[in-house]
Amino acid sequence: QYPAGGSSTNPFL
Amino acid sequence: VDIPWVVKPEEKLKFDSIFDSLGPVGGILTGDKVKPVLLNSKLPVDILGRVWELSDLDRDGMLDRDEFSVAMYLVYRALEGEPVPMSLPPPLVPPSKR
Repeated sequence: QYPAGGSSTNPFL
Repeated sequence: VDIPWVVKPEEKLKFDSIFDSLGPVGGILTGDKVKPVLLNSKLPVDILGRVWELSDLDRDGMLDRDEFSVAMYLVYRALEGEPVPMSLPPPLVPPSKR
């Protein structure tokens, strides 16, 4: 669901 | 490192019961399950974003039981007017992650 690395693992960004 | 975790056992019990009430799958809560709970604190989204950054220690977009406790701890402290740190102080890192 989320790409590895990067801040897109943060649901608030 | 032999520092006690700042999350006290009685607080951990409270956070664990919230964690369990959110329906973790495989002992893990996804971001979309945790997000409404944190938003419920009414803290600004940029603060909550930092709380997430600090508590999702393995950066997988999900929180396990200990990571969730860190998030809740930071939210409760923020509600008491304490600033959310820019990086996680060692006593806040769960013993299981050191």
